[in-house]
Amino acid sequence: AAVFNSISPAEFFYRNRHMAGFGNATLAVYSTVRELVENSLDACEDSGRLPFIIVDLVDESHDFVSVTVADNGTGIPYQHVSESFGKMLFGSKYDTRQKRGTFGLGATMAVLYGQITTEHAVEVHTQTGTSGGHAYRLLIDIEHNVPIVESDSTLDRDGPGTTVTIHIKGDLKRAQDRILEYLRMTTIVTPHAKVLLRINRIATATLGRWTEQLPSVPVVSKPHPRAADLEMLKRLIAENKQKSVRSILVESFQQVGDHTAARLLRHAALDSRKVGWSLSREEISRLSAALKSFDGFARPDGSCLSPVGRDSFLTSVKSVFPVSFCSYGRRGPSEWEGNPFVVEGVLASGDSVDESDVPVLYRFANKVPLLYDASDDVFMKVLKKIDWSKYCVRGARQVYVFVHLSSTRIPYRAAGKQSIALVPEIEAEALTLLRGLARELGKSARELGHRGRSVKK
Amino acid sequence: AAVFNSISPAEFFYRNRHMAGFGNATLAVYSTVRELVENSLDACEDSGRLPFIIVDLVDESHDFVSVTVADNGTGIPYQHVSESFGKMLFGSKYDTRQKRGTFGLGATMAVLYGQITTEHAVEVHTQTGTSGGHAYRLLIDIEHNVPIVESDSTLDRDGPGTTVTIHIKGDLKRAQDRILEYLRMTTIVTPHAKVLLRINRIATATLGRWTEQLPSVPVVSKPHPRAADLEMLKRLIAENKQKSVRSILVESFQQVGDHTAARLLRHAALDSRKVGWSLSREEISRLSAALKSFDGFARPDGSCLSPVGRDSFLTSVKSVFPVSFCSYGRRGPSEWEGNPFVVEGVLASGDSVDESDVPVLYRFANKVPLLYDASDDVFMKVLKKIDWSKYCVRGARQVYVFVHLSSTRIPYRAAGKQSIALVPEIEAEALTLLRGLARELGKSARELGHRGRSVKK
Ligand SMILES: Nc1ncnc2c1ncn2[C@@H]1O[C@H](COP(=O)(O)OP(=O)(O)OP(=O)(O)O)[C@@H](O)[C@H]1O
Ligand SMILES: Nc1ncnc2c1ncn2[C@@H]1O[C@H](COP(=O)(O)OP(=O)(O)OP(=O)(O)O)[C@@H](O)[C@H]1O
Ligand SMILES: [Mg+2]
Ligand SMILES: [Mg+2]
Repeated sequence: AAVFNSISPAEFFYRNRHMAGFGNATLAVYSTVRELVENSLDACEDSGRLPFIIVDLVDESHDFVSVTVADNGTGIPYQHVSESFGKMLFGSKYDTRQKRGTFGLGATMAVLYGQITTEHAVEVHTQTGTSGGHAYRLLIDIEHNVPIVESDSTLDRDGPGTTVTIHIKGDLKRAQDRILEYLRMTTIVTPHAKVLLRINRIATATLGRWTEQLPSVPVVSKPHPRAADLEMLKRLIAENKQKSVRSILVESFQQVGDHTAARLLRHAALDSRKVGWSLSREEISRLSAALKSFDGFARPDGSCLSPVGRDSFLTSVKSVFPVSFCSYGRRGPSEWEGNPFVVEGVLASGDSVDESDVPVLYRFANKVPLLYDASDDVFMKVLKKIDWSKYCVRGARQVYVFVHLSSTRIPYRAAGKQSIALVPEIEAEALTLLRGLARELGKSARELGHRGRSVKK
Repeated sequence: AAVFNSISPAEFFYRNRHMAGFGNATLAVYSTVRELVENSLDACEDSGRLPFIIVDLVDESHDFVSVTVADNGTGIPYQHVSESFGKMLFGSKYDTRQKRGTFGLGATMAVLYGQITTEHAVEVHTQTGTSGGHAYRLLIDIEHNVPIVESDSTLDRDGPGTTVTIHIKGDLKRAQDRILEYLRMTTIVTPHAKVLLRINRIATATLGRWTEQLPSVPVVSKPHPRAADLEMLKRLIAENKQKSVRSILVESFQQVGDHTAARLLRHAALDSRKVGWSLSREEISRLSAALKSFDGFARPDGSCLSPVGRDSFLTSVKSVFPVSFCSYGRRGPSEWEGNPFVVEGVLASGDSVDESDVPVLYRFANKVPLLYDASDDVFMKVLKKIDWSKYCVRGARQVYVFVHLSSTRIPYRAAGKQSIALVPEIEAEALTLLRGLARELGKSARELGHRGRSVKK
């Protein structure tokens, strides 16, 4: 007879670690650095300080690598450290604000991979603004998805922040170049960060700080009505049982005033005075259908987002790449299934290294560089839709395209955060953005051509 | 201050349903059919009966679709029905035997999507060989990942099997062709199945049964030593605390006899008489490294796998495609990270519909057709590595390549089961397989060319 049982989220991601970016030794080192650096940058931005991150990679014997990431961020409150690193689907980023982190998995995946490939526990040193320093050594009980604290002591630190050290089996030599590229790309979309990379204790690269301008701080915004599936409506109604469905709509959602609420309720054939708890599933379903199909909403509120911004993005691209022409564009805020988003882009051109008639594409999502799995990505699809030969002087200049998606939810294809799914609204905005940037490139190429010709005469 | 909390697996896949194949209305209908049909086929094969599956798709008003899948399989034991459909990470397929299902997510994802887009609960009618029939109406409490049973009654059925009906918001017109193709491809790798597709109650297609030959029944095999990471070793040792490490190796793993165990322990610098509970983490780590790096193991035991097989595969391809040349090949059993696998392929050619110099590729994993996300797939990569112009007479004939991966674990890129990650061992075997099949195609094309010429003279 069949044996039925349930597995914990940690057991699921242990068995399917391929999906989370921990499928092989090279990718595991890269993913460990990525997950820790992204946590550090989220924490630095929450602290309001200019981020300073130190990444230490040390080659140990027999294909073992130790990865240490230190930051000057908020630190982790004492009582949450063990679960932050020893429990899957746990974290502080589950609200609707743009952040790099979103799943509650990353740090714990790195701990899990380190624990199944080496005998070392993870070491976390942390201090918040309101506490002294703490040092922890942690493991994860995979079957039960709970942390195992090996040691927990106080520690003297020189200020708030977090330092995490994880030992993993990995191929540092192979992962090294990708890690450097990842850190360099990180400063493109996080130009106010300074990142120091040390390999085997030798300073290999100092990247950034390209600007001291802090990015805007995203604030939690009300959900957009287009996100209202039956589950979300059920939860909002449960929190406002006594209220009328009209006031639930106006108070819970953004872009819904009295007038719009009246129209929506007429559309759903619902009496606006009906109280929350009296709505049947069938009525909630009609309300969800009305919200999803209504196309009269104003643009979504972009205050939950934090794009890079024109000045910072142009500055960082010019600081990292040898470019002479550089142009910025931005679309949105729009929404996909009720998730507000903005797409920004920089198109730059510089002297050509090798002949290429398609621009080099660099993709970013919520300030995370996406370096793998480009073929199925929505931005790659958009890049290929454009006939670049119309806009570029072939072969004369190398063209770079940087595209950054900011959203309260990124439609990643897998938990390893490398590729964005083909969402029509995102694809449409990105296409308009890139076409606009391509036209500017074409205009500048013609002007350059004119100037070139006038000089040659 | 940051607010920390944990989310349930259902909440995680609710927020990130893109990753599980439920990202848009067309894909949702396709994925619902796929998840239910795969469950049905697993159950039929467990029952030992020839599978007969009926798929009913009904267009309801306003973009709503009802999906009903009925099978003559084992049925679901009474006390496990609610969790099978109302709890993520729950199921009966967590052992190391080849099956279509592996995550414990599929059916529950379909229930979740139906529940957040329509007011209907899922209906499950089921009967096992040892019970009467039961009828359930279920929902899932997403925040807590537990089922909500709306109704539970006895039901008269004409024998064991299961019928599931889910209502979802979806675009049936758009999904219809893909669903038909999916079912047709299903019969290629499950040729002993008969599938009836009805759309709006009209019989649209009857597919299969191409053979009455049952596939081999996979049995649970011992883990392969190359799968021994520290977590697996820790669990095996915990179950055998009193035993010597030598007998733990010999009894727990396949392909490890006394002689091999002695060599491995020497390699790990461990005394073979040491008892399980006395091993330190450091010693377990040395043992894992020795097992992972040892290259003297015999071929893995393939009894946990159930390939399609030469006769069945050739029969099914010829039954579905208009082909005149058809050749079969198979590699393995080999292992990837200790997971046994076999790669089978059929290369066929028939009259050409349109000019194409690259064969049309059909991918399968554990008898599941993979119709989406081909660009990043390991088999697509291998297909492109071969210079087909060397083997095919260009344009004269349409060439089809069917590749099927059987394994105790499929390295899917995401939970939506559409694309296989680039695992070196799988890539290497698939390349050898396809080269062999391509050579046979070349040979047959030359023979045909000779015959053609001799006729023309
Ligand atoms: N360097 C750090 N500074 C401050 N807080 C941190 C740091 N690293 C981890 N955390 C805390 O630990 C939690 C869990 O981190 P983890 O990476 O597992 O998940 P996440 O960042 O929330 O989401 P994701 O899986 O998308 O990365 C975070 O939400 C954050 O609150
Ligand atoms: N038609 C069916 N006949 C018999 N058992 C079934 C059927 N459908 C579902 N089940 C049972 O319900 C369990 C859960 O199904 P579900 O699809 O969610 O997960 P799974 O098939 O185990 O894995 P996966 O997520 O990879 O599909 C199965 O393991 C199986 O035991
Ligand atoms: Mg994180
Ligand atoms: Mg299933």
